[in-house]
Amino acid sequence: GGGETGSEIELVFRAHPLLVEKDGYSQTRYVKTTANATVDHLSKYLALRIALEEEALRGGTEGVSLEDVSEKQYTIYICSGGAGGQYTTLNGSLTLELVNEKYWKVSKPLELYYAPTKEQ
Amino acid sequence: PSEITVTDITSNSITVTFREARCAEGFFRDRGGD
Repeated sequence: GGGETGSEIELVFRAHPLLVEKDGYSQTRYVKTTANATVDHLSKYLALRIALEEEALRGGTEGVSLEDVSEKQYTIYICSGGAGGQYTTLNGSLTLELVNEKYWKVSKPLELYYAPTKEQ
Repeated sequence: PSEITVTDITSNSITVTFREARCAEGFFRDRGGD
């Protein structure tokens, strides 16, 4: 079940509809990775991709320093249903395989959401 | 639209590969028969 093909996970990744302002930049991302990837991997991947894309939009040529990229920059959510469209924060240590089994449980690509991590 | 970006990410000494496309068609598994 879930978005798995063997050990590969299919993800549909979008900006959180309530926590992220809509702009032309928040495109839907269609991602595939291995089932052992964690939420932290996904968060770090997103931080790197967004940093690279923002740099490209600015016309920058210096690239992105990996030291500026962290899994802490973004929080990953999954829709947990309910009338109010509730979203559950995913722990960084969870593998995507576990997210699929514990939260998603349907045979289609895993749908996740991201938003900048709120400062404590 | 046919472009796929491949990125390796390391966290806690484990490296995984992410592949990203702009659209699902032709990229995700066809679930029409499921």
